[in-house]
Amino acid sequence: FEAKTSGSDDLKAIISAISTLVEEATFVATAEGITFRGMDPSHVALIDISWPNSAFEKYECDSDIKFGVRIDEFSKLIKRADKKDSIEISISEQNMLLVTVGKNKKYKMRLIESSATDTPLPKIPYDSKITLSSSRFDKILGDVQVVSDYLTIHTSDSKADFSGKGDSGEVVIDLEKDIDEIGEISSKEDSIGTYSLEYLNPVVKAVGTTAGQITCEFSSAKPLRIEFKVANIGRIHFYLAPRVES
Amino acid sequence: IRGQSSITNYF
Repeated sequence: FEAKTSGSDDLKAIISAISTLVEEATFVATAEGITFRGMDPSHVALIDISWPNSAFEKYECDSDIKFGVRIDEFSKLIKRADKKDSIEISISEQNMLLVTVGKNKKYKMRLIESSATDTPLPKIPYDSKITLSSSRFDKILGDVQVVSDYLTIHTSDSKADFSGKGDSGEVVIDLEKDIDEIGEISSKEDSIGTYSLEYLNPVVKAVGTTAGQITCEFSSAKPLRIEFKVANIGRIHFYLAPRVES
Repeated sequence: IRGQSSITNYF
């Protein structure tokens, strides 16, 4: 198995997103590419990543392989890459991950026993969909966070608003007013869902500007799915379970 | 009362 990226931004974004949920990550490499799927320890959020072979400068995988890494250690190595540096990974016979950063930095990192289980994906319908720039979404989360720990998303016909309510006050952000930065709003059914900023904020910051656009899909009191559109990567899906009336 | 649900409830 051998994979070489062109540039380091995508891998940094992926590792950073995963680091918001887990300390140890198991990746699966097949001839098709590299995948990761995992939940945070409290099973509130799930990340599903599929990175196709076509997105790599060089990719070779003769037989399926699982490899586990400590995310903080892997992240430290990846961060030594400049934006344009390629990162090449392969696995040695001694169960070490060989990481070549740029032209001349050759790291060896100990792999961990992979505790991978087959995590399914939530099976849910998505009634509503909002596409907007990731920087706009990041600002909205900041706007809501000053009064609340939770973001409420509400769609009605083809209108949407984000809101938050806390002890000190509340805020409503009407998306119709800044249509320039909103790509698309659609709803098959009026939907309202409330989601924890404790999980949303870190992942949106982690993927940051690497994702130009994001798509939020949800239904009333059902998980939110955010798709981050990162140029070279097939799929980064972040699922977040809702706050519900109990 | 509001509570945090688990993603596994939706598998």
